[in-house]
Amino acid sequence: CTEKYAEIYFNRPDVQKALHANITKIPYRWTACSELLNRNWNDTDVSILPIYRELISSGMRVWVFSGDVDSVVPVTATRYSISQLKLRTKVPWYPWYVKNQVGGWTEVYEGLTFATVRGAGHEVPLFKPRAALQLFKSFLKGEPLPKS
Amino acid sequence: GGSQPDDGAAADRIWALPGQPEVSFEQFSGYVTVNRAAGRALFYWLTEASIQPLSKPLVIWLNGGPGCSSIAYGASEEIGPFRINNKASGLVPNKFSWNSLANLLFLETPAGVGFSYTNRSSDLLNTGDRRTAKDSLEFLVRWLNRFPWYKTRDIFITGESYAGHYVPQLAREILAYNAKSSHPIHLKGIMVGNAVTDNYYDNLGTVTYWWSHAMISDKTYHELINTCDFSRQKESNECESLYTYAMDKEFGNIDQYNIYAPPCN
Repeated sequence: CTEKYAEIYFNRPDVQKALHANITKIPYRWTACSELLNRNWNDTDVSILPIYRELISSGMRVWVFSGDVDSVVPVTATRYSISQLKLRTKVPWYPWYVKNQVGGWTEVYEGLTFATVRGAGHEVPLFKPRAALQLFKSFLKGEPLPKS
Repeated sequence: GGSQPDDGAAADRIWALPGQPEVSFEQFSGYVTVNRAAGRALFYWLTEASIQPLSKPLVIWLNGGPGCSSIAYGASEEIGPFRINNKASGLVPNKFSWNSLANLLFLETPAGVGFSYTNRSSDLLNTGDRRTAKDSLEFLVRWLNRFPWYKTRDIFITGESYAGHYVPQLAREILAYNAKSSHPIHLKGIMVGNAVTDNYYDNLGTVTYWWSHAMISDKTYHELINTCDFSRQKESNECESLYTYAMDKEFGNIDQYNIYAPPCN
């Protein structure tokens, strides 16, 4: 329910003033998601996989994670997509740990690291903040997720 | 008194947000003009790292939708240093904030999201991936001019959901920019979560997830698989009816974004 609090807080004039926001007096309220934009989105790539191939070949660090109780863009969807990249495995599938519990499972491919986050919904850091922070830490370091 | 879109960093400093607890890090927010002719300006909120910000990378967070705000979700619900209390009267600390490890730049993109705006109203009716990537690159180039001490820092881009489009697309724009520029942007990596990636495999994987997690019946699963063309942008009426049936009659009253959590009523 937290986006409801955001809808109130970010429409407060004193909050907008502190943020230097809405200085031009936008003719609509601040909202978490713009339905107008969403309904009129008329340029979308059918697949991002070609871009992944470009980024991987450039040597960029690429990590993909998935909260495994999201049914909107679920883990199965992500796995089907990644498998199309046909990447070689560097570190085979294993459970990763955070604070002595399984945080999820992961596999390190040549050029891409994939990790699931156990029990997390669509907004992974909202539902599993500790696990998400561990994921972020490993990503920044460019190291595989902890095995214990 | 509020900064103008192209003021310097000092004008963007946030002294304190209403109801904010005392913190040790600096914050900045404001507008960066990305298209002068159309009057398009993107809004950002930078929360610097809580420990040794000068030695930490810059991480840009984008939310998806399309059309959703990284300040609403990334900053206020997920990785930012504050949570809004349930009266919306103030902020409480998030002890798992990612700004313990990095400087976090929440970007509202494209124009029309959150506080980001355009003076050309048609921009709101014909937007999409391409303009979002180009405007976001323009934002980053200009933002780094406003905050030049970040120019030499490692940069990462992260996000979730439809940002599965924005994040790789912006990374690709940066690679193209770097190929032509004598001052390349130090982009080191990207990370995306529950990311929209490929129409066909996303849709096939979603329906398969529903079935394998016992959210839909065998009958509905087989009908969806046999009826829908998952590679299409717009599905047939017959397929749409099956989706509606699955969601209305079989899912029940759940939070589709977290199937085992109580729904927000």
